[in-house]
Amino acid sequence: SSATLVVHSAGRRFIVSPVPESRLREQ
Amino acid sequence: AEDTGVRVELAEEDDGNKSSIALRLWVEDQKKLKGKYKDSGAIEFTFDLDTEVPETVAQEMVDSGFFLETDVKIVGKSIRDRVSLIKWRRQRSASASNGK
Repeated sequence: SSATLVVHSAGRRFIVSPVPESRLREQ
Repeated sequence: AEDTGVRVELAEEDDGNKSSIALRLWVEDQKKLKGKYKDSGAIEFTFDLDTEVPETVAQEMVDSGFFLETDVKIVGKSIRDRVSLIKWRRQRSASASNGK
């Protein structure tokens, strides 16, 4: 899977990855 | 909890002991938010139940470009609601154990 790491200047790490289709609500 | 359009879930099973837990957040219904987040993914991060404040994490997400400043409150509230639930569950299981 394609995950992206974003590190905030305060040090917190955010890992961003695609939301599984099954978890998305019908719009 | 109120439906904020932002979903926050545990990213790992809660062992009930660690103060630092992994959470995953994503936009479930962007109509409830002021910004447009069509292409955003799920954001995973760790949160310390004892020392951290949900609104601070929300601000860091804004700083990092995940959300617009205009939605910082709704993101903070979404995290706060989930954190409250996790703490409540922990307290409940702790009192259940003590009652035995």
